[in-house]
Amino acid sequence: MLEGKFETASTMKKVIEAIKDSVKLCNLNCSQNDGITVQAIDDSRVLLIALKLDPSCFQEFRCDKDLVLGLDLESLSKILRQGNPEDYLTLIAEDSPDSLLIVFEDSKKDRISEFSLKLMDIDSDVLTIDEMEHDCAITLPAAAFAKVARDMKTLSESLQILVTKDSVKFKADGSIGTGSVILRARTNLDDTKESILIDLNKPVNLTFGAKYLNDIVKATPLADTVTIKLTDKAPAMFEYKLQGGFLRYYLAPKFED
Amino acid sequence: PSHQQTLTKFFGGS
Repeated sequence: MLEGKFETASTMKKVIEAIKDSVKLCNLNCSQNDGITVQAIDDSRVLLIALKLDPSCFQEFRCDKDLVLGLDLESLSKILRQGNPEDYLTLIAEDSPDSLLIVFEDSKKDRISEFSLKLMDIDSDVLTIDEMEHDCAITLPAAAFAKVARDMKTLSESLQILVTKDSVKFKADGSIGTGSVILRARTNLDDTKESILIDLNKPVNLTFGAKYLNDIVKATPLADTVTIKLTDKAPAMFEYKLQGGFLRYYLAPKFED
Repeated sequence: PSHQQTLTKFFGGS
């Protein structure tokens, strides 16, 4: 039996809102040691989502037997919208479940809402992602990255990211003209989440689809900062840290074959 | 123009 109780429903609500536009169906893997993990790839096989919610993400967590819960994320999102962000949220499943029970509790108002979501058999192939060497790692405020990704998409369907040891430059070249935004590395000791940190082994110049970057920044409400790891001619990794877990996106770049 | 690559080119499948 699985029983995972979140102190607030907001984490799960934000996670599902962050991924449901990229992948429609996905398997939730549940185990006592790892908590809940997800690996899902979008239909175009360009963007991969890796979610980890350790048992420490939960107020209470037990999972007697490893479970795979196949979910339609649009349906899950409909149910998660029924609860308030500050409600307790509990996910419950039997050992051979055909449905997932989702319970919201508002202890102050003595309100309990229960929903049952039908599960599906989802055939998904799993990709092996090794801990990658990277040419550079950038940590910046998640909102600042979201603004660049959203603004630049209006100019071009591609966004070029150029990193040197003291700045990150985003460049868009479109039919109406061009644009660039430079963010300089800075350490803000009063407010560390406002810092822009660049850890550079080698300068990087990579191009990504603006559409996919705009899917990734849907995770912005989950974390104050995002860490981006880039390597020449290889997929980039975008990480939003959660308390006791993470939501990572792996995005294949654009380049000449 | 550059071409969109796919992840399967970089990551092993199972």
